[in-house]
Amino acid sequence: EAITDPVLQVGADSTTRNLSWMSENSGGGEVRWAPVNELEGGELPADAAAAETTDSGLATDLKRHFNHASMTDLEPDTDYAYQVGSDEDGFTEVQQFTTGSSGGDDEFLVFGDPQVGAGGGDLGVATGWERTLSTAVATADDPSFLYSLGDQVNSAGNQEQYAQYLAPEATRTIPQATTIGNHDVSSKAYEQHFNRPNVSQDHGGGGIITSGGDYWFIEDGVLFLNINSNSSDMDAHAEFIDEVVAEHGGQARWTVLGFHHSIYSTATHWNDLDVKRLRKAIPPVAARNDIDLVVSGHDHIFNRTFLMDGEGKPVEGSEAGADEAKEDGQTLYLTLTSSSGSKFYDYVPGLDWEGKSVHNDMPAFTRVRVSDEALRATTYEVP
Amino acid sequence: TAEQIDDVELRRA
Repeated sequence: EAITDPVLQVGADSTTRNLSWMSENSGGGEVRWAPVNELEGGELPADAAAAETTDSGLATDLKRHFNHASMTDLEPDTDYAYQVGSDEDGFTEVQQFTTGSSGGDDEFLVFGDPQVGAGGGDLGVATGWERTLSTAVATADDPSFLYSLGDQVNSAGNQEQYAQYLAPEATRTIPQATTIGNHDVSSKAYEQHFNRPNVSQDHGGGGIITSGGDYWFIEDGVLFLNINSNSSDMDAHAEFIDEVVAEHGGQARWTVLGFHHSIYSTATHWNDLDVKRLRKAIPPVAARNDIDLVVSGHDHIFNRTFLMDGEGKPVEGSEAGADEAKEDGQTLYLTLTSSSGSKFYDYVPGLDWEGKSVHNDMPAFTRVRVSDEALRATTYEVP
Repeated sequence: TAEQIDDVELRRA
């Protein structure tokens, strides 16, 4: 196959979908798309929309080439067909996706640490990831996107692990957003495989051979902020969050922050130096920007906090029940467990922020339903 | 089969 690893991704908002793929040859890459009702015998029409790559170059394996492109001006509630490739390499088979409603009730799916390649036996882990993902898609009602909270792979430059992470069909039919984990950071492979919208050039950036970059997007009427928690420059992350919320918070009904290293986990990493640094820096930024929900991974255990305040303290009277009514400046934090089952960490009881923990070493996912009135996070395990 | 382990609805007070 001349074209490999195609990934459908979120764009800056629901009118845009990003794509990335690897190609045998360099240059000439493009994405072509059209509404499904314009397909002719299953093929895209000659006058299908097309867009050239916005970024491309030699892949980290020094053999293939990475390609990024975007489909733009998409209409809501519409079935689209697309393919990526080039004249030289040929094009992928036509794939389909559906755009979401505009401002109605929506939902998205969240996954912790697929970490394909960890825990011994790549095949079992890849199978576990595929099973959780397909179960989640079957459980949800037309999820608008998939949100993976970092450590997609175990070894940052391992292309086989990326191929396994990207193998499920949903990779090509439901947009996804990713977070950069500590296992993803030490290679440019992450930046090459994923075409993220609105990546900051000045906040959370990677290095010459490492990946990084804080970024944001709006989907389901929610402003999603995504920071590279491998980067220890907390002032830069805070500036990014302050600036994006000031500029775009008014366009969204809720604000969600995602990053890899959970600051309120109930497992082994809770006392790590990098986690403690984040735990000091994030709560005041979350409070002053009225971030509603924070989602993280890293500790391979599921928990949720009480409502938390800007000093990192549980809000008095917060019960961690089925309903949480927040005042401005209060935030709920979720830590997601492994979605593949590749590994789990030991439960640490008695931490101040623990509202509820589930620590039975089962892969799980979280379904978040969005309406004007509520963000409802329902978590399921996949035995 | 997925089995529910948590459910929380976050609203504004």
